[in-house]
Amino acid sequence: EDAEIRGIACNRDETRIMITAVPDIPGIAAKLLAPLITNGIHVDTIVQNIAAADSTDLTFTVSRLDALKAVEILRTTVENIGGGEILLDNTIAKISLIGVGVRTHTDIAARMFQILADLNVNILLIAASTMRISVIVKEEAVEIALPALHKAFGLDAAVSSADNL
Amino acid sequence: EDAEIRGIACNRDETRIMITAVPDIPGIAAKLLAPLITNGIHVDTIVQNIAAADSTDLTFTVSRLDALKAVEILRTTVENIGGGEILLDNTIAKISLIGVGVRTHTDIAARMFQILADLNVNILLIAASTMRISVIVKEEAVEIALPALHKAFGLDAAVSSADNL
Ligand SMILES: C[C@@H](O)[C@H](N)C(=O)O
Ligand SMILES: C[C@@H](O)[C@H](N)C(=O)O
Repeated sequence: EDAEIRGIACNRDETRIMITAVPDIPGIAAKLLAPLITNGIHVDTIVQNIAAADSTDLTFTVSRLDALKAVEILRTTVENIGGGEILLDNTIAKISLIGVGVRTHTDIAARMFQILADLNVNILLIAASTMRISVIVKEEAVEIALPALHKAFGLDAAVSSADNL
Repeated sequence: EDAEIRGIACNRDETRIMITAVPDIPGIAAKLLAPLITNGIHVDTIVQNIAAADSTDLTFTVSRLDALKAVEILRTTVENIGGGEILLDNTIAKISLIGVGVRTHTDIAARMFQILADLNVNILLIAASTMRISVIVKEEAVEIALPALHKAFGLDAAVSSADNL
């Protein structure tokens, strides 16, 4: 029986940094990301939801080694743009279903969310689009979530999971 | 000169639906998505940022034809889970850079955001992870943003853009 997705990636070396209340005007995302680039910090996932009013939150993940440096760099920028707080969480992990087809995408996302729900795992963040469904969960949830997801999607854990796919 | 990414996908047939103030507890994402699936609605992008307190917002995109049906279906669920409002915007478009390598991911995201900033295009939503950087912008911005992005990333617009990659 074919696997429905190409694999599951799990990244346990992640710190989630959220900058709250960033002005929702052109140029802000660029201003926040640029200094991280010039300082050689690799940013993995970036999520920003729709602003309800004039501001929104911007979240991204970096490796745990880079986290404090990233926060230091961000402090100046956040002050300049008139953002809110910089909130850090290094007790998280990212799980991504990869190689998800366009046609099965919605169904697979729903099933992933249900599996996590059944395990009482709280989904802290979602970034899902064609090809890839990523969620952030507490790192201790990985132990039960990962095997359940491998099983549900017909994957051999040894073959298909990778620490940074 | 090789293109730095595989292509740029632009989807102009999108409605953004945001459910505000959904409880940040296990099972909520699953409850919201499931009825859409059973009703045959294809959900494209799903974004949920970190909850600042006990609740967060959940956004997803559907085709414009499905939008009103999706909202109808969601009303019941949102009431059951104790969520907030269902906010709709059908004046948006999604632009995705696809086939972005892990190593160049951060740099490419920063450049994409800068290009949009230079064009004074407001980024309404971001869902970026390895392989794919997606943003939502006002649909009228596509006209200036898409050619600029193709040019910046060394792509031939005719060859590499697709309405639903
Ligand atoms: C919040 C941030 O994404 C802003 N809207 C921008 O375009 O840069
Ligand atoms: C908000 C929603 O994602 C919730 N945390 C859940 O796990 O379902």
